[in-house]
Amino acid sequence: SLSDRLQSTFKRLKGQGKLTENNISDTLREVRRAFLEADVNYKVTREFIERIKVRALGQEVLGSLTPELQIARIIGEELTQLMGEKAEKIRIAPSGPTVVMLAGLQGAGKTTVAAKLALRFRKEGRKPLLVAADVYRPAAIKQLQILGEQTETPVFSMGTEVSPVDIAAASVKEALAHGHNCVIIDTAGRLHVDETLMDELRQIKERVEPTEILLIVDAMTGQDAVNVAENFNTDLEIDGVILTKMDGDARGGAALSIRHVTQKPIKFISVGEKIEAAALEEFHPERMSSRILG
Amino acid sequence: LRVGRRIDEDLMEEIEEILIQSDVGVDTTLTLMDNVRERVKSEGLSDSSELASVLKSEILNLLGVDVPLQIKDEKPYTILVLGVNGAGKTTTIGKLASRFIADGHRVLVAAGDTFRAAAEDQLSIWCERAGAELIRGGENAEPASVVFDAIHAAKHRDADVLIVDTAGRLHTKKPLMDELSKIGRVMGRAHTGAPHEVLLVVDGTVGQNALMQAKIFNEAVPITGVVVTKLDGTAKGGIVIAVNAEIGAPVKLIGIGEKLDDLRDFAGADFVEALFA
Ligand SMILES: Nc1nc2c(ncn2[C@@H]2O[C@H](COP(=O)(O)OP(=O)(O)OP(=O)(O)O)[C@@H](O)[C@H]2O)c(=O)[nH]1
Ligand SMILES: Nc1nc2c(ncn2[C@@H]2O[C@H](COP(=O)(O)OP(=O)(O)OP(=O)(O)O)[C@@H](O)[C@H]2O)c(=O)[nH]1
Ligand SMILES: [Mg+2]
Ligand SMILES: [Mg+2]
Repeated sequence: SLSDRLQSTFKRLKGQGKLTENNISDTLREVRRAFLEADVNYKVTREFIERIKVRALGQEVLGSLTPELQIARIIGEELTQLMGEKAEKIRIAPSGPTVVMLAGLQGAGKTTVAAKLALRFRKEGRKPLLVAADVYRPAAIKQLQILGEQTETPVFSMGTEVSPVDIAAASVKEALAHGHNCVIIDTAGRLHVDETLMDELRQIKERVEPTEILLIVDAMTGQDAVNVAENFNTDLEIDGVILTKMDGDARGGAALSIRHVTQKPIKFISVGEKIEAAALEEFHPERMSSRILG
Repeated sequence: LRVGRRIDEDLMEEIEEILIQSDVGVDTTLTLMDNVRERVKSEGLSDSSELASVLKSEILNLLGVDVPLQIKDEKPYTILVLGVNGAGKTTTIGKLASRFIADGHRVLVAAGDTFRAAAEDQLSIWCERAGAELIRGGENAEPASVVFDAIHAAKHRDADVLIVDTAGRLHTKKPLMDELSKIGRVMGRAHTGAPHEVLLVVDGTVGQNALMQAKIFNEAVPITGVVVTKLDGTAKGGIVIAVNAEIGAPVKLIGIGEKLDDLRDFAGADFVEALFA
C-alpha cells in the first residue's frame, strides 16, 4: 500500500534535518505513482504533487522534528480538501415536484441508478415517478419498466417515437397530475463529444428545469474522466456526480479528477447490481481518499 | 512530436504524458520509455521524427501482429463473449452477427444473460436487425443450460457460428466467475473444442482496472481475443497494450459506435497513430 511505501521513504527523511527538494523527491514520486496507478488524471496529479511540494518545503514543515509526519499530514489534508466535504444530499424543489435528471456515457449505470434512487425516495416517504427518456437503446424502456415493477415505482413512457425532450416535459405534467413529488429522468447514454445528443440534454434542461442534474460515472473510468466531466459540466452545469460499480476493485481515481475539474460534489456511490437500498451509499470522502491511495 | 525537435528530457516527458493520459499505465510507459531511450542511444538518434518512429515500433512490438477474428469450420464455430457490466458485450454480438451473416454464414445467438432486466429483449432486437436466430431459455433458466441447448440447436440447424452472450459481471465476484468457468466447461462437453473463441469485451474508457479484469477473466475461461469498445469517444484505450502483455490475447476488434456496422478489425498501426493524434 502507499502508506507502506511511504514509510520507507519517510525513514530516509529522519535525521536529514531540513527538508529539501532532493530528499522529498522519493516521497513525491511514490505519491505520484500511486495516483497514476489509481487512474487519477496526469495533470491533476501533477498539480497535486506540486502543492504538496510547496507546503513540504514551506514554513510549516521547516524546523519540525518529525518532517515525515508533517508530510503525511499535508498529503492527507490536501487530499481531503480536493475530495470535498461529506456527501451532499439531493436538493428538494422548493415548490412542485423535485426533478432529477441523470446523464452520462454509455453503460455507466444510469438506468440502474434511476431505479435505486426511486427506491431511496420511496423509503424517504416521497412518491417518485420514473421517466423512460432513452428512446434509442434496444429494450431500454422495457428495462426501466421491469426495474419500476421491482421497486413498485410507476414508469412514464411515450414509446420510442417521441423525442426525449417532449417525454421529459410531459412527465412533469404527469407528475403534477398524479401527485408525484419526485421525477427521475433516465436518459440515453451518450458521448460528451456528440454535439446532437449533448444538445438534446441541454434542451431537456431548458424545457424541464431539473432540480438536480447528476452525472453518472463508472468508477473504473481512466484518464478520460477529466474530459467527460468537464464537457458534461460545461454543457449542463451538473449539480453532482454518482460513481457506479464501486463494488469492484477499481481504485476510483476518476473521482479526484472529476472533483478537481468540476468542483461539484460526489453525492452517492453505487455498490452492486441489485436494486436494493444497500446498493446506493452516501459518499464518504475519507474512504474514497484511502481507496485511491491504495 | 513529428516536427523537427531535438530529443531532450522535455520531449521525453511530453511523450510520457501522452502515454499516461492514454491509459497506457505507469509500468508499461516506463518499459516503453526505457526501450526508446536504449534505441536512441544505440542508434544515435537526434531528431524527434526519428524518435516518433522508434516509439511507434516499440509499441507495435508489445502489441504483436494484427490477428483478425476468423471463423473456422467447426459447425458451429462457438464464440463466448464476456466482460464486466456495461462494457458493450450485447451490442458487439449484434455487430458480429451482422458481419458473419454478410460473409454468408448462418449465425445462431444464445441469450446467456438470464439475469439482467430486459437483457434478452435487447439481444433479441439486435438479432432481428442482424438476421440471426436467437435461442432463449425459459423463465429462470440457468445460463449454462441455455448455452447447452443453444449448441444443440446450432448443430441441429446446421449453423456455422454460435455466439454466446453472458451477463456482465465484476471479476471481484467469485461465484459469478465460477459460473463463467462452468459455462466454458458445459460448452466443451456439448461440442468438441468449444468455446473456440473467447472474447473479452473491454470498455475503451476504462483505466488500469482493465488489467485486473483481463487477468481474472482469463483464469475463469482462457481468453483468445479482446474487443475494445467505445473508441468513438475521446478515450484512447492504451491499457490494451498491458492487457495483451498480461494475458497474451491479441486485440481483434474495436467498437466505434452504437450502430450495427460500427465494428472494425483492430489494426495496431492505426491504434498507435491514434495515440499520438
Ligand atoms: N456490479 C455493479 N454493476 C452495476 C452497477 N450499476 C450498474 N451496474 C450494471 O452495469 C450495467 C449497465 O447498467 P445500466 O444501468 O444499463 O447502464 P446505463 O448507463 O443505463 O447504460 P446505457 O443506457 O446503455 O447508457 C448493467 O449490467 C448493470 O446491472 C453497480 O453499482 N455495480
Ligand atoms: N459509443 C459507443 N457505445 C457503445 C459501443 N458499444 C456499446 N455501446 C453502448 O454501450 C452501452 C452498453 O452496451 P451493452 O451492449 O448493453 O453492454 P453489455 O456489456 O452487454 O452490458 P451488460 O450486459 O449490462 O453487462 C449501450 O448503450 C451501447 O449502445 C461503442 O463501440 N461505442
Ligand atoms: Mg440506460
Ligand atoms: Mg449485455
